[in-house]
Amino acid sequence: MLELRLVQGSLLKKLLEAIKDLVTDANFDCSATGFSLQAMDSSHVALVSLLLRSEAFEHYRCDRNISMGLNLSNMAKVLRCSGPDDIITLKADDGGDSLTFMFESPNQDKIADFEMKLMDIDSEHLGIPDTEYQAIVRMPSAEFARICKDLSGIGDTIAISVTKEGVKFSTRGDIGSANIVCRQNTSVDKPEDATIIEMEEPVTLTFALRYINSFTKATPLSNQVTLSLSSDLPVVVEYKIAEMGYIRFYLAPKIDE
Amino acid sequence: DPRQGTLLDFFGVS
Repeated sequence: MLELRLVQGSLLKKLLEAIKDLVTDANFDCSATGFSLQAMDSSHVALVSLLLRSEAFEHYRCDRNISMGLNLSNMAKVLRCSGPDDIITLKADDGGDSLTFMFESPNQDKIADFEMKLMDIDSEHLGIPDTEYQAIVRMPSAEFARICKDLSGIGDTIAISVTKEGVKFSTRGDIGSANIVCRQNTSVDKPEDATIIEMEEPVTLTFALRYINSFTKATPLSNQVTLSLSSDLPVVVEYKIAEMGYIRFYLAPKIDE
Repeated sequence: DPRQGTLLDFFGVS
């Protein structure tokens, strides 16, 4: 028996909006730790890993580990039927072939339930080692989204370069080129407005901009985004969900040959 | 031009 009651139901809605265009079908895994997902896009260039810890739920019952295959676009459609302040409860029976979503309005005057059929999905689970990254940049998520959107009007790739001077985002295309530099800035009124750069070594990596732009759909989940970069590794773009969990995107870089 | 890497170039399937 699975029963998960999420008072801040809009979190689940925002998570689905953030991943539904990147991944078509995926398995949601439920265990004592929490509600999680790891899935790659069809070309194996990008991966999303998300976790809502069991503590994020007002009620969390998961009698045994369960993996539920769902079409994410359909799941997003179901979640769009919930109100912005609704409490969302997920329910599934052991050995069942469906997942029920229950939406309760905050004053309990409307209760809706939607049942979705589960799918069998063969998915490759990647082992992602814990790594010390050469550079970690924390910055306002809205600023990062703005930069990616602006650069995508100029080119198809984004070079992210971290030096002592700051973090530089660059692109070039048929009409020309663009460079945007953000310097460390901790003298802000609100901590979420800070830009913090921790650098062990300078690093430059180049990525396909359309993937990074897709990751920024997670912006409503967090005021800050963290970029973790090392020369020979995929970048990690992480949005922390308060004390409740995270959504991380991994993106393979362009490789010089 | 550099080629687009895949995650399988970096991470193993567990």
